[in-house]
Amino acid sequence: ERLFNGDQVIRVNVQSEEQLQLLQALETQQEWELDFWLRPVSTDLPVDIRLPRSAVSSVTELLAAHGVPFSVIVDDLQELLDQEKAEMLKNQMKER
Amino acid sequence: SGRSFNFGAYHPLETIYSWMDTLVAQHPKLVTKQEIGRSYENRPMYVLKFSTGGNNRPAIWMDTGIHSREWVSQATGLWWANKMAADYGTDASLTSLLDTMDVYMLLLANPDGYAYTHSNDRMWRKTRSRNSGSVCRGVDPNRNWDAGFGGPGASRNPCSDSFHGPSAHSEIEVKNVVDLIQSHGNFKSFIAVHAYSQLLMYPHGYSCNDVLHQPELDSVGRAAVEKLTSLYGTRYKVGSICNIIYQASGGSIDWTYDIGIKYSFAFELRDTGRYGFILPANQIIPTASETWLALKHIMEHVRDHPY
Repeated sequence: ERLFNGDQVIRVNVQSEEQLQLLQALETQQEWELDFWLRPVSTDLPVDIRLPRSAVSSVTELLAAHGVPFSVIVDDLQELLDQEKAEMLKNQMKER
Repeated sequence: SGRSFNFGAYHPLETIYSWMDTLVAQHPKLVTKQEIGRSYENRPMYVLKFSTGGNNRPAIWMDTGIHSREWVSQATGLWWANKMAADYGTDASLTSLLDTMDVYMLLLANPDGYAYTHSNDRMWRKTRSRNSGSVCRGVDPNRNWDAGFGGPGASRNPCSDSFHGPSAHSEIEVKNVVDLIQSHGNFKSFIAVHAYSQLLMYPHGYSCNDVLHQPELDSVGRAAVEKLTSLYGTRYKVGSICNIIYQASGGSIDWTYDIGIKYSFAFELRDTGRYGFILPANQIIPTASETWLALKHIMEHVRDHPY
């Protein structure tokens, strides 16, 4: 079963066409295996990206270097998944 | 069995399929379960048909969870199905709706993907079909419909989460729905349910030009969302897919609209902006309850505006 330890989800609020193009370039590259939950299409809309743990520092440094503002909305995805799994187990037991 | 079902929880595929049998058993004169085909990995695909009789009545379609990781969609569909069955005979408006129209609900539109999110990869979105010449599996089933297929907003890369697939309707899960819609021939509304970012959308996704019925669809959508918001204040945006989210070709509601199903809508349910596809289970029932109000508004409009 795939684990997401240390994966983060960030929200980027794009402010210019240049920043948008930077994110669009990130979207097409495969190396970091970024998972775009909301794709970069317009400066009016936020962009949400799940960053695999191995890519967190590279991506956040890249964004910071280009002055692209972002915030972390999920700090550790696996923690959320563990909570979800525990809740599912609890619910299953309750049902029976 | 006498055991109560917990609608405020996420469930594996087998539990959902078994619950469908319970619903049918509880409402045998209203609900039937029909197999519309099999998935790539040979799982049955079931629709719940709500019908009070008549032959090939005008019908409303809804499907939940074509993107498997969007778990609140499938969970919401279960609650809606139960609500529809429970309120028939007591809610006058719903009763008149079901006395004139049939409703079809496909609660697990991507069963292989859903099972995979429970067993292997919670973030899986696509189908599980093999792609020749690639190690990556799966096609985005909402880029696989014959509506601007292969155009902007879909990827030709099998490793991408928005891979459109080798050809339109190549995915058996899509083809099963296409065949049912075409053979039925009397669907008046098609509602696809996704989750993330709180939107109510209408066609098109493959083009950013307004469709012929844009003013009516926009007005119905806005009135529906007003009712949704009245419950908990949840804010939704309304508009065409292309204009309020992004250009995306090969989507289901574009195909249905283009074959003449005017009232084609897609929901993006609640996520609160903090949890993505891991929406806490205690938000399932609030999400289902608020969106039921919007869904009901759309269904009533369809009933009252025959075409």
